Amino acid sequence: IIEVRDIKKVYRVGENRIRALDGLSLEIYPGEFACIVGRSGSGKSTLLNLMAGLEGVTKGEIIIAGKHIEKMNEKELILFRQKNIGFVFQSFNLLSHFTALENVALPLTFRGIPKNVRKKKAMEMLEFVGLASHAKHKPMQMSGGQQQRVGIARALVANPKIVFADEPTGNLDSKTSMDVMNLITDISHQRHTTFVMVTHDQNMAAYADKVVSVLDGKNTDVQYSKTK
Amino acid sequence: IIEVRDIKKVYRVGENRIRALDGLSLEIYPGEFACIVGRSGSGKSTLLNLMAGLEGVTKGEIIIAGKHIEKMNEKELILFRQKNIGFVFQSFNLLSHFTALENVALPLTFRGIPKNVRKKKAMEMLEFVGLASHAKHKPMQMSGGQQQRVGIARALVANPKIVFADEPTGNLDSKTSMDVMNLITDISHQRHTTFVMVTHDQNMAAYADKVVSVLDGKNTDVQYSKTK
Ligand SMILES: Nc1ncnc2c1ncn2[C@@H]1O[C@H](COP(=O)(O)OP(=O)(O)OP(=O)(O)O)[C@@H](O)[C@H]1O
Ligand SMILES: Nc1ncnc2c1ncn2[C@@H]1O[C@H](COP(=O)(O)OP(=O)(O)OP(=O)(O)O)[C@@H](O)[C@H]1O
Ligand SMILES: [Mg+2]
Ligand SMILES: [Mg+2]
Repeated sequence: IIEVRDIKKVYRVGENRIRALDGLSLEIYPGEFACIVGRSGSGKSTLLNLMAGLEGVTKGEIIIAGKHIEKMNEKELILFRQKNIGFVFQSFNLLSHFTALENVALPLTFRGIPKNVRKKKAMEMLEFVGLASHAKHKPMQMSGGQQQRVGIARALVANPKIVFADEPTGNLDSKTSMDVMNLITDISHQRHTTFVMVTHDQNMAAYADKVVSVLDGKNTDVQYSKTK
Repeated sequence: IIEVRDIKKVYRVGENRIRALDGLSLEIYPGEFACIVGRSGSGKSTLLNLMAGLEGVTKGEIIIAGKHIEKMNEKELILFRQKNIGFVFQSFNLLSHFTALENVALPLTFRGIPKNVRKKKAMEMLEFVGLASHAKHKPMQMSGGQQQRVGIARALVANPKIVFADEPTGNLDSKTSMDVMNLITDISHQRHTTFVMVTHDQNMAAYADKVVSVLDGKNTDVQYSKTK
C-alpha cells in the first residue's frame, strides 16, 4: 500500500515560489492500477517523483509498505528503488551511449543477475514491446515512440512491485498504446504489481481501476472503474 | 507549395540498413494544414526533418517554393530555415541554459530584430500559450507540457511561412491541445501559413485540411477534410 499524506512541494525560481503540490493525499492498494489525470502543470510528474523518492518533499509523508520514503537518505532511497520500483519517465531518460538492449538490461545489473541472463531477459522484453530489431540501436537511432517503448521495457524487466509510469503512451500510436495498456493490466492483475500511471488520454485512463484527478497540486476527485 | 518526390532515407546501424523512407511522394499547397499520421517508427519525424533540411535525403527531391532543398549546402539551409520555417520538435529541443522567454525570442534574434521588440513579441507568444508566469523558468523548471508549449511559441513567434510540428500535443491535456489546434487553424487560414503536423491523435488530425497516412516509409492514403 502507498499512502500519500498532505504532501506539499514548493520549488523556487529566483524570487518566486512555485507550489507544485499543495496538500495532496491519496491511497493506492497493492495490485491496484491507479491513474492520475490533470492539466498540464498540475503536479502529476512531481507527485510521481516524490513517491519514487527521486525528489524530496517540502512537507508531508509518503509511506510505502510501512516505510517512510520522505525520511530515507539517498543510499536507502537508491536501494529501495532498485528492489521495488520501475519508472517510465515522461522524457524517457535513456542512457544515450547504451544500446536499447543495454538500457533495458540495466535494472537487472543492479540486482546482481548474471550477464547472460540479463541479456536474455532484456531481449525478451524488447520482443514484447516489438523492438527486437532495434536491440543494437542507440536512443538517437530510434523514433520517439520507440524510445518510449524501450523505457517501458526497462521499467518492467526486473518485475518490480510498483511501477510509476509518467505519460507512457504520449508518443505511441493507438494500436501500440492499447497493447501497452493490456500488458499493464495483465501484469497488474496476474502478478499483483501496483501501477501508478499519469496520462492525458481518457482512453488510456479508462483501463485503470482507480482514477485520481489532480488540480493545482491537490487531488480533487477519485473515481473507480465501473467495469471491475 | 511543397513537393516531395520519391524520397528515400536509409540509415546505417552497424551492418544494418534501416529504410526510414522508401519512396514517398506528396504535395502540400500554400496555406494548407496537412497532417501526417502513421505507426510508431513509420518515418514521420524523418520526413519532417528532410523537408526542413535538418537531414539529407538518400535519394529523391524536396522542392519548396521552387527551390531544391536536397541540393542546398549547410549555409543556404540555415538561411532558408531562418527566413521561412518554424519547427516544433517531438523532443522539444529547448536550450537548457535559456529561460522560456529567451528560448521563444531566439528565432527573432536571427532576423536582426531589436532586443526590446524581441522580448515583447516573445512575451506575447508566451501569454498566448498560457505561460507568461513561467517566462523566467528554464526548461528543467517546467513540466513536460509546459516545455512543449514553449516549443510551440518559439516556432510561431517569427510568423514563418511554413511550420513543421512533430507531435505538438503529445504531452498536452485535452483542453490545451484544442487551444493549440484552434490557434494553428486560425493562423493557417488567416495568415496563409502552411502547417505540416505529425500526430498520433485522431482528434487532432481531424482539424487538418488534408491527412496523409504513412506506412513503412511510403505514403499510402491521402484524405481531405469533409468539413471544409
Ligand atoms: N538517426 C537514426 N539512425 C538510425 N535509424 C533511425 C534514425 N532515426 C530514425 N531511425 C529509424 O527510422 C525509422 C523511422 O523513424 P522516425 O523517427 O521517422 O519514425 P516516426 O514515424 O517519427 O515514429 P514515432 O511515431 O515513434 O515518433 C525507425 O525505425 C527508426 O528506428
Ligand atoms: N524543478 C522545478 N523547478 C521549478 N518549478 C518546477 C520544477 N518542476 C516542476 N515545476 C513546476 O511545478 C508545476 C508542476 O509541474 P509538474 O511537472 O509536476 O506538472 P505535470 O502535471 O507533470 O504537467 P505536464 O502534464 O505538463 O507534464 C509546474 O508549474 C512546473 O512549472
Ligand atoms: Mg508531467
Ligand atoms: Mg517521430
